[in-house]
Amino acid sequence: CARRPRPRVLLKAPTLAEMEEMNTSEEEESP
Amino acid sequence: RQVAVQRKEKDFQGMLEYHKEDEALLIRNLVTELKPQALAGTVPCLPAYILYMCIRHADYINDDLKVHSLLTSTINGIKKVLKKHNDDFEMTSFWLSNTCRLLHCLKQYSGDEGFMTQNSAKQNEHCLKNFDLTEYRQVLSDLSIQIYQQLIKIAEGMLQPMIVSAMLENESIQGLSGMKPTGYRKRSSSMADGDNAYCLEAIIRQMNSFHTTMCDQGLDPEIVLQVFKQLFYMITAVTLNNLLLRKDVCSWSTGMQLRYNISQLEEWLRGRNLHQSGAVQTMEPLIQAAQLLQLKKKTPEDAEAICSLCTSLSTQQIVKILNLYTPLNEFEERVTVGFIRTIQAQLQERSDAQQLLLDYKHMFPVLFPFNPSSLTMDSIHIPACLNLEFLNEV
Repeated sequence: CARRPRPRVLLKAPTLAEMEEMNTSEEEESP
Repeated sequence: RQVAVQRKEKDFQGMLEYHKEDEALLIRNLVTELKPQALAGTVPCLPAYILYMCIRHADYINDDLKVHSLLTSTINGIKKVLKKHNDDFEMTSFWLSNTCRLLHCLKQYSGDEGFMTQNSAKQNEHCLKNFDLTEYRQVLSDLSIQIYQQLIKIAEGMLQPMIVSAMLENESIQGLSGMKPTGYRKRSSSMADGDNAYCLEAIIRQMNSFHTTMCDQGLDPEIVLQVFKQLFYMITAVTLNNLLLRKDVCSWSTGMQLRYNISQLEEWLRGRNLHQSGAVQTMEPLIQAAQLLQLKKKTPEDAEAICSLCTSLSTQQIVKILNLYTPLNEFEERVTVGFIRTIQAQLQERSDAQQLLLDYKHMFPVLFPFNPSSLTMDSIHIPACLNLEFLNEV
C-alpha cells in the first residue's frame, strides 16, 4: 500500500506590510 | 577500435538548482531588470514557472532558509519593479500575470488535494515535499491585489482624458450637429475643438491595446473580465457625472449620440468575448440617462414611462436631468415644473441613494480564482536571453 506522505513544515512568513518595513529599515541601514 | 558511448541525458525533473550567492543575480535578471518584450514568443508567465522550479529545488533539499530568502527577494523585487514602472501598463500587467501564476503554482503543487484535482500524474510528482507555503501564498495574494489596483489606476489615468470628449462631445452620427440646442452650438468644453478632442474610436483603440497586452501575457481570463468591468464603470461614472453638471449636453441629440456610443462599446465587449464581465450592467445608469434624454416629457403617461424605465437612476438624478434638459429649437418645449412634480410624486416611495454624482473612484472587490496550468515543469525551456546559465536543471 502507498506510504503516507510526511506532513509538510509550515514556513512562517511576514505579512506584506512587515516585509515592506524590513526592507525600508535595511535600505536605511545600508550606507 | 573506438566504441561510441552514448551518454544518456539525465531526466530533467523540473527543478532548478542555484548557489545561494547567485540569488541576487537571479532576481536581477528574472525580475528587476527584465523587459517583458524580451519574452515575446515564449510560454506566458515564464518567470513564475522558473521561480517555482527554484523554490521546488530548495524544498527538495529541505533548505528552509533558501526558500524563505528566495520568496522574500522575489516579492521585494516585484515591488521594486512596480514602484519604478508605476505608470507602465504593460509592465504592471506582466507582473500581475506572473504573481498570480506563481500563486497558482504554489497552490497547484502544494500537495493539498483540493488544488490537485486537475493535475496529471507527472504534475503530482512535482509537488513540494517538505514545506507548507500557505503563509507565503497569503503574501502573494495581497501583492496581487496591490498590483491589480496599480493596473486599474494606470488604465484609468490613460482613459480619463478621453471620456467626456469621446462620449458626450464628439459627433459621429451624421447630421446631429445641426440639432444641437439653440445657443449651445459650438459651446461645448474647450477640449472639444482643441488638440485633446477624442472620438470613441480612441477609447476603443486603447481598450484593444489593454486587452491584447493582458491576453498575450497570460493574465487569467477572470481577472481580465474584472479589469473591464472596472473600466466600464469608470467610463459610466465620469460620463454621467458630466451629464448631470452640464446643461449643454442635456439634449435629445446628445442622448442619441450617447446611446449610439454605448452600443458601440457593447459591441466591442461582445467582439472580444467580454460581455460576461458585468461591464454592460455597470453602464445601465448611463443607458437610462441617454433614453431619458430621448423620451417625451409632457403627459402623465410620459412621466409613468420615465419612472418605470429609469430604475438605475436616483430620483435626484432624474430630476436634475429633467431640469437641465435643453430643447433643440423653438418647436420643442422645455420640461414644465408640473411634469417634474409629477415625476417626483411618483418616485416618492423609492428609497434610493441621496447622492447626485457617482463615485468614479469606487473599486469593485477583486477575486483571483484558482487557475491551475496544464503545463508540466520538465517541459519548460529557459531561453538564453534571460542570462540564467547559472541555473542547473535537476
